Amino acid sequence: MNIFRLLGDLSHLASIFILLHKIRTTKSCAGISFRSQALYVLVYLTRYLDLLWGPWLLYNTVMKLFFIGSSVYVLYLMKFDYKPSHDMGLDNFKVEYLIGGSFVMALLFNLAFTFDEVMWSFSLWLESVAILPQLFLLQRTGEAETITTHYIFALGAYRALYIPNWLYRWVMEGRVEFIAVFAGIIQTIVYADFFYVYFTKVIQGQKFELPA
Amino acid sequence: RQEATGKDEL
Repeated sequence: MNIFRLLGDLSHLASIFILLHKIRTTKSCAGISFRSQALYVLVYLTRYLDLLWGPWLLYNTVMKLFFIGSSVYVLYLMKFDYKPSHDMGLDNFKVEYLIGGSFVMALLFNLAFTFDEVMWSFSLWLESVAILPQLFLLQRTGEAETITTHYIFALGAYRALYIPNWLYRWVMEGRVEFIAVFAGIIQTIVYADFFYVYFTKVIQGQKFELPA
Repeated sequence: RQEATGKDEL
């Protein structure tokens, strides 16, 4: 554990609390992509298969269960409690390509050609692009509630903070996991445009609006 | 494989 990893995980936790807070206070999931949320459920379920056989480190296990539980809970809220506020028509990014592409990448790049290793690699590639339906929805609506942008920022910052963590571990422990690092860099690049608008507008107190 | 960096991360 180092400061970058810890801050990354805290940022990930914060993103989920911000999302739940947004849904609860506005009583609406408008502007939130159901498709991205569903992809995160798939990411956590395939990443954390090792919950079935351990080893169960307390910190990791609590976090894994929380990520699975909260993402399923968000899907439930969107599907039932706040269904009418869901932007069904606009939230239509073709996730089949993201899932298919990630699966191909997992078949090509994995630590061993076994079910759990292919699923683990799949989860990393899928996570790297899982935000795309959300960013696509943002693009189509052209603007977003400030709290929604805070959610997306915290979620993006989490993986961005893992990059210095990997550099630190590479230097200090001599270990590096290329699949995780490469997918993590792709993930952070996917957020680049969003980060730019977030820093130049939202942080300055302006509304998140994309140029027409 | 358990010792791979990514395996003890989230």
